[in-house]
Amino acid sequence: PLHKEHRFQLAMMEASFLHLPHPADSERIRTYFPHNPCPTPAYYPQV
Amino acid sequence: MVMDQFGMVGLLTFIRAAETDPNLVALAPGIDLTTLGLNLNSPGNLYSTFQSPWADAPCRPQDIDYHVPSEYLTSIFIRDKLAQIRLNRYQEDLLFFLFYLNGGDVLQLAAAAELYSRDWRYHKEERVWLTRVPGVEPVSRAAVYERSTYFFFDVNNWRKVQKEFHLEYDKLEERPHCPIVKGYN
Amino acid sequence: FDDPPGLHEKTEFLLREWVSMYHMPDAGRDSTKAFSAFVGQMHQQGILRTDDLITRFFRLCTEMCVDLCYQALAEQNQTQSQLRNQCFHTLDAFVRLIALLVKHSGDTANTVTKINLLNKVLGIVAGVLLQDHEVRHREFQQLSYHRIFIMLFIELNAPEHILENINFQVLTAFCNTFHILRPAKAPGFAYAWLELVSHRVFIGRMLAIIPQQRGWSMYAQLLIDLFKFLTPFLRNTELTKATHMLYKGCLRVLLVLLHDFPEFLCEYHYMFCNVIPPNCIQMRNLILSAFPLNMRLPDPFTPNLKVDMLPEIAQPPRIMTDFVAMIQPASFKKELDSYLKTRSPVTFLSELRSKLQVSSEPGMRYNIPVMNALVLHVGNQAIEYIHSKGLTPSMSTIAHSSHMDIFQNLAVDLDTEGRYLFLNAISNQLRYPNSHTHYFSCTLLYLFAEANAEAIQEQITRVLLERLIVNRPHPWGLLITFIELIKNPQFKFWGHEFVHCAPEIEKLFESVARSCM
Repeated sequence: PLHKEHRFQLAMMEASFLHLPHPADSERIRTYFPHNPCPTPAYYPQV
Repeated sequence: MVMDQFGMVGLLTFIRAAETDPNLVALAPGIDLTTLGLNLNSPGNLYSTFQSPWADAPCRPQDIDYHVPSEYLTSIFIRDKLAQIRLNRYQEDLLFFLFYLNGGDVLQLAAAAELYSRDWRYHKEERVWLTRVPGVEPVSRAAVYERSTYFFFDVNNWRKVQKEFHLEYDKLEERPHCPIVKGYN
Repeated sequence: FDDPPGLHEKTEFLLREWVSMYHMPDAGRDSTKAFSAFVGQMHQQGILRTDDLITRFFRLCTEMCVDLCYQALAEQNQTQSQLRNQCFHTLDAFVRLIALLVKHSGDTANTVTKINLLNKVLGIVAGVLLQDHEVRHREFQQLSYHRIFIMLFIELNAPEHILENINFQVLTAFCNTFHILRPAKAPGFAYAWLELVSHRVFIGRMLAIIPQQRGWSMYAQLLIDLFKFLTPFLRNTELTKATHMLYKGCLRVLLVLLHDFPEFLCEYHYMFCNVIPPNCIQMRNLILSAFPLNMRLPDPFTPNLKVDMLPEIAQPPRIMTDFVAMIQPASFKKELDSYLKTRSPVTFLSELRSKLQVSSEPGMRYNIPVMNALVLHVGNQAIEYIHSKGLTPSMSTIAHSSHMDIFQNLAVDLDTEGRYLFLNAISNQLRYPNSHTHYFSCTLLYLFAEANAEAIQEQITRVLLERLIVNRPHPWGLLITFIELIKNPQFKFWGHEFVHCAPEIEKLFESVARSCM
């Protein structure tokens, strides 16, 4: 069973899972063409 | 035989449990690592285009920042003078450029929507854009298909190419839905 | 505590001033013109008078930047782009200020002052983060800290002469900070942490650019921090979405390392396997599958492959861990070495099990690090001994030695859990062609052939099979060992009950055998 400390860690991780880092967090600010990832159809070119 | 979890019976029990419990699958039999969005056969290195541990694709070229001479960084001088992005003002060439260079981005959907409104259609199987050639009637037509000559956009040679084609209507994408994104420039 | 009166207002004033100056078109190349003017203002306000004031200034700035982000995050009717623009407007300016202060601290040639200041600032940001994490708990947001660290790292790795002189110390400072902020200490920052340590610029610097691989040990420590954090959740095999995401992210990073820096995984495999829980078979296989870039592995399915004729078999692998020092206590190590040398006293063997047992708690009975170290040390000594006789390891040369006494004794004397861990320790050395792979492959097959109980053979098979049935990759040494086991009639593999104990198991063996033959 998870120790108390690990249960706390899991709870904190689960909370931060709701706001994962975004690729734009590590990039220069792009005011003109901001990075806006979104799901696109699988038949579109992805890369 | 060893009857606890450390023998073959233990392994078998785990395999059987993993068949019905998806939580167990990740560790055994594990994940197909070729589906994680990394080109493991790449002759070059992967780290220089590694986008993020949560991304299914590598960086796009435009997302990789480099230290360039500060003279190149003109954004601060011109950004207030740049026009708003309005896709309906741009020629097809630029729309295709935006579509192909912004995979997995809202801009790709927006470019697709604009191409659709200009009567281009995306063929889901052939994965190519096509449109009717003006003035050319279909050679044959039925409820579910037609045969005619179309303009295809050849992305490898970056030009429109005329070709006769048997077109099944259900293979064409419907109008793309582009999420409204405020704050584009 | 006890900030001097008025310092908060002065700091706020200065920060606003700087942000405004940073964004002006006439800030100059890399904001240097603005910086020169700003430093004058800092002097005027007395901020640079004492070390204490400088520290408080940075702390207050950090807290203000973080508070600004929390306010922005609380605003509704804002797109993600607008949110980022708002937060980064201040954060990026703050980062530029830090970078400029570091670069211009002390004389050009004085690297100590610069690094001291950097360490101070990183420590302050880390301290603010940890306090924020403790106070806000589940409301903690990583955005501002993530941005500060990554942009500061990128700024301080710009191609400038001043920075190139202090690059290794800069990287060390960041690694120390990331170790302080490891997921076990700040689990709410875990995702951002992994994003930082797997950033392409960070990986490139740590593993590719620093000469003589001086960054490798620091990077290895960071990976160990990650594995240690994941361990309790992976041991339970119940992966929540959150844990699954982090685990998958970890696998992606390992894949990049396997592709680009396999030697790094080769050299640190021992420490990694020490902390990865035994049930994380695919992750462990990933690490054990690494082989040097210039090596060409012979196809393990080659008919009549003469493994002992491969030239690489004689070469020992580099292991960047002092595993010998992990055999504790020192008295046990002494007794062990004495037995290896003299093959006496016999009582050493009967007491061996008790040296490896640490508790009676299920799942925690054995000291796995000591077990792993014992196995590798004994094997290493065995190889040296065989080589000293002008021989090479084989089924005959490894037998009848103090080393094999120990291995056979452990195989017989340990309970099923201990034996499983012991066999895991051996199987962790089945990697690319080298002297360890060869020796331990022979050892495993020897233990199978000479087993006095079918349970030992069953558990050897179990340990090998579970490493083979997971998705790829599979280590080369694992494949050749298993192929030898099922192909060589000497081992009478197919006659055992456990091979036919269930239809799924039979099918598995047949399937593996088909691909082998």
